[in-house]
Amino acid sequence: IIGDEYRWPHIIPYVLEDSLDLNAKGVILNAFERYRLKTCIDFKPWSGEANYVSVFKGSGCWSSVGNMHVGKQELSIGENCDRIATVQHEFLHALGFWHEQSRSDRDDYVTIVWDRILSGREHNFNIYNDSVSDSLNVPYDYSSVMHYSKTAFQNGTEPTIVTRISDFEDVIGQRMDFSDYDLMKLNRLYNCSSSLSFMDACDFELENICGMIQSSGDTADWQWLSQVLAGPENDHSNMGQCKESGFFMYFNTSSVKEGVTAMLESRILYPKRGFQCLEFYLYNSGSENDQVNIYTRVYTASNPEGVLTLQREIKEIPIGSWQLYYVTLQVTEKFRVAFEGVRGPGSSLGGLSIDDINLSETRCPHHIWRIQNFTQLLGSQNAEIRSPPYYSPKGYAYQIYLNLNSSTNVGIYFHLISGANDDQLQWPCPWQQATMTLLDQNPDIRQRMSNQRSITTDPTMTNDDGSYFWDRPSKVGSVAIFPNGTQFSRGRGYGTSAFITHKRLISREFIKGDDVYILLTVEDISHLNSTAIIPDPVPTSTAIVPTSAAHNACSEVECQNGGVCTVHEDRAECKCPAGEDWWYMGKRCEKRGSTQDTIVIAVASTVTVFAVMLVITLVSVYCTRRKYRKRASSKRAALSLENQHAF
Amino acid sequence: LPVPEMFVKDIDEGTERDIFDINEALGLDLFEGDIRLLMQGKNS
Repeated sequence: IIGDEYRWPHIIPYVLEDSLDLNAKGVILNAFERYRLKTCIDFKPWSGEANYVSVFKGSGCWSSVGNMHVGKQELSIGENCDRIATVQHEFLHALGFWHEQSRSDRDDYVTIVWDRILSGREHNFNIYNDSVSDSLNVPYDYSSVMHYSKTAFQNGTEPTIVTRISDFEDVIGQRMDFSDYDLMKLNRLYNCSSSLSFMDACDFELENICGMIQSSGDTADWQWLSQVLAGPENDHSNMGQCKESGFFMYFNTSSVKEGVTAMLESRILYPKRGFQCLEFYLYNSGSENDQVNIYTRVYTASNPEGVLTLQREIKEIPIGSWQLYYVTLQVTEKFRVAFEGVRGPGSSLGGLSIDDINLSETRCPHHIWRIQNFTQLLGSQNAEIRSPPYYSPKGYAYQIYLNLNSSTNVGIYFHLISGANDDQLQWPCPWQQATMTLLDQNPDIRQRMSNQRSITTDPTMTNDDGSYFWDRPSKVGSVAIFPNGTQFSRGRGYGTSAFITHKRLISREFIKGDDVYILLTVEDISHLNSTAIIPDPVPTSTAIVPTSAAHNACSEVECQNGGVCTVHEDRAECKCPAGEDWWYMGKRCEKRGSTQDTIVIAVASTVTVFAVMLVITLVSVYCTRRKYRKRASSKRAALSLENQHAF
Repeated sequence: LPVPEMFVKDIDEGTERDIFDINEALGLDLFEGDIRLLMQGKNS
């Protein structure tokens, strides 16, 4: 939308209203993380700013377009809207974006079939001319998260939007993540040149190897190559699709003795948030005992040469394929990341290779489920795949079930299973949010359009027979057997049959080297039940901690007129809503103020002061005149007596 | 083939519902499907 008045500040104040489902709150915070990674837009809990976004559970999913300067600007994430791309879509509206197909040049790219549109819904296919809406010199985007799908407002089964290039017919309407052009437009509109959480991405395509350096303290070097006889045959970035390109870094362990090391260090990096996620692919064509160690070199005033700290030892690297790894870091000072290849015992005919490094100040997924030979699975009938068992940080055991049976959609479900800690855990399982991500394996984290869904365990949810859905699997689950023959109990699954369509699954880089990765995170989000404003993630590992004290303090305080309770120095305080010319005040936001009141007070004060001054002046004049009159009359009396006496 | 109800609960009930489907099913007639106009004509 054209007009600077519609822009928000780069840090948008927000409130997550209590009406929101807990799963929705978690999803919204995850959506904010995508903005922080890929744009210069950040979000902060509202602390009294004139205008803020109030996210609540209304009827449906909707938003206004742009900053309306109304103080509290509502954005609804209602039932079934708690999907990350839906939240991204609604916030793009709030940031000033219309739908992609309402562009002035829309008819050059798609045909709207008017007689297939539901009667009375034709207005949903409006076009804005270029004096109202600016496409910011970005081409029409079929893959925009702001585009409708072909079935929008149809009155039958035939598409209402037909793309002029037929290959895009099933592309429009994606709800995975920002497209490249979405980001280009957003970053142009808000003059973005950097983001809060992105640090570096390197696919080693250029000879400068992204400014990485070979350490001088080691005995061997990493080589910049595009192919190794013993493997890999090609890099991970392009998978051999581009001739004369596709490079990676290689440490030849076959040419060195046991114990020899080669260290490759990144350029200097400057952290902002204090927690990082390092992601990269490794290929091993050497010995099974070769390993890679990840170090950080942190520079401080007392250690200008940098302190080298071992962060992770990676052993048993699979032979003969690229494998994805994540390493969590917590660095608060300027630093480098170092990859150390170590020649282990045993014979080696090849070596270790690294490619597609990404470093960001985000949280790493807790688990990676790698599914190999995926194309074969996708084409086979009765394809049901179950992940290995995993444990959440709280100790709950779980398993993921991927259903490939449908010819159009892929389903994904989360199951609680019996585990070693079940006797110590709370049942029914309360408020654990499972986030399942199908990874788009684009080499650059900023260009990925990963498909993500989250579900949350509600301890009050019941089955048809009255039993608790998330109760202990050994109580409510059914018996199942792992491939190794171990028997266990599996609870009922919760998820979606429409996780992703087959057509989208084979697009992008979801399947790469015939591998698919499902990233899994299960975290306790019960703290989001609190009405306290959620703090930004901080350097400590416990990112979101409104604490039970916050909950207790606020449970005794009721803020009026839409005020929000927050805890400051262990005391509950009400943050009162305010607009441009009005505000609420008082301990409980019980009093209303406005600029009109101020004007009245100022005028009244002025008039009062004027009146008092006038009274004082009049009294002073009266008293002075009276005094001089008295003096004058006594002088006259004395003068007449003198004269009498003289005569 | 749908997964039997006894094994899993499908939050999407077998269909992919987009934003405008959700709003339409609720009987909402929002501008362009999911845009709320705060003041008459201000956004447009």
